[in-house]
Amino acid sequence: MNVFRILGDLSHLLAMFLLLVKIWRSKSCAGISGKSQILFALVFTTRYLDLFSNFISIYNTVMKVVFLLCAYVTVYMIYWKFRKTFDIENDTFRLEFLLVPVIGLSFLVNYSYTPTEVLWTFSIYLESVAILPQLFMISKTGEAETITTHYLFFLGLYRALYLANWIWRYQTENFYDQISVVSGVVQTIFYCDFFYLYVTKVLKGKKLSLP
Amino acid sequence: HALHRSHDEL
Repeated sequence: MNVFRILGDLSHLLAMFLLLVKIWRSKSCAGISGKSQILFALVFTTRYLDLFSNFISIYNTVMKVVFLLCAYVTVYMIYWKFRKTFDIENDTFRLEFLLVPVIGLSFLVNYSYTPTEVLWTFSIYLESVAILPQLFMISKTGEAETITTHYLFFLGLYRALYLANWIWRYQTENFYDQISVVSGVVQTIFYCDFFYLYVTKVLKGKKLSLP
Repeated sequence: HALHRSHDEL
């Protein structure tokens, strides 16, 4: 465990927490893509199937449980508790465009052809594209609430910190996980345009709105 | 060179 990894996990946790705070405080999930949140719940579910079969550490178990809980509570907030505020007309990204290639690729490129490994691979590939319905929604409406942009910033920062963690692990342990690294790079690239807008607009006190 | 997946990462 290195500093990049810890900061990455904390950034991920903060992102999910910020999203829940936004929904809970405003009693509204306006501007949030329910589709992205369903994909994240699916990512954690398929990745953490080893929760009961493969004990790694207290930290690992606790974080997995918290991530799963946050993901499911968020989906519950969007589709049940505050569904009247859910901006369904703008959440129109076609999920089959992500799911079909991701399912196909997880069968083609994986470490071992077993159900848990294929599902783990599926979760890694899916995570790299899961934010696209959310980014699509923002580009469609042309704006995002400031707290939503903080959520996106920490979610992107988490994967960028994991990239630093993988470089560190390669240097110190000679360890690398090709599937995670390639997907992590792709995932981080999707946030670059947003990072630019975040730094040039949100951090200068302006609302994120697209021309 | 190691080429395996990281079971300890989240």
